[in-house]
Amino acid sequence: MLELRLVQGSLLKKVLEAIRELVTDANFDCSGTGFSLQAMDSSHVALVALLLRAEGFEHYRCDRNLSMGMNLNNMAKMLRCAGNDDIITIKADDGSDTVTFMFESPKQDKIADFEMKLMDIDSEHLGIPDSEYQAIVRMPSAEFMRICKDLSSIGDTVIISVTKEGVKFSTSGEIGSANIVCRQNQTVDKPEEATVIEMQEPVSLTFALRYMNSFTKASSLSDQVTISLSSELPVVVEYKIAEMGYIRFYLAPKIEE
Amino acid sequence: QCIQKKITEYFSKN
Repeated sequence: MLELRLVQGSLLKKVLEAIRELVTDANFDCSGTGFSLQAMDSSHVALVALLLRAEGFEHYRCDRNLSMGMNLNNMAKMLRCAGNDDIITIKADDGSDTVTFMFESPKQDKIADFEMKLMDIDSEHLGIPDSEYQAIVRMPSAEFMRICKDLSSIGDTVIISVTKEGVKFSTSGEIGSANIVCRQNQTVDKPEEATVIEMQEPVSLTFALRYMNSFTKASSLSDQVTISLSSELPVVVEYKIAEMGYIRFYLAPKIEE
Repeated sequence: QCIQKKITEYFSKN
């Protein structure tokens, strides 16, 4: 028996919108720790890891570890039927091949049940080691989204370089080239507008903008994004989900042949 | 010319 009640149901709606472009089918894993997902895109270039901790739910019952295979487009179709202020409850019985999403309006005057068929998904689960990164950039998520969008109208790849001067996003294409430098800025009144750069050593890596743009669909979950870079590792683009957990996107770099 | 690496080249199966 599984029963997870999320008062801020809009968070789940936003999570789905953030990942459904990248991943079509995925297993949602439910355990005592929380509700989680790990999935790769079809080319195995990017990986998404989601965690919604048990403590973040108003009610969290998970009698035994359960893995539920869902088609994310179908799940998004159902969650779009929930109001932004609705409370969402996810329910499943042990051994059942369906999951139920229950939507309650804030005034409790409307209650809806949507039952969705589960699917068997053969997914690879990768071990992600804890790593030290050469540079960690924290910046406003809206700014990062704007940069990725702007650069993708010029080129297909972005070179992200961190030096003591700041973080530079560069691209080039048939029509020309572009460089955007963001400097550290902690003097702003609002912490969500800060740009903070922690650099152990300079690093420069190249990534496909198509994936970066897809990651920025998570921007509505968090005012800030954290970009962790090391020359020997995939970049981590992390959006914290208030009080509950995170959504992390890993993207393998492009390497000179 | 750049080649696109895969995630599975960095992280191994659990």
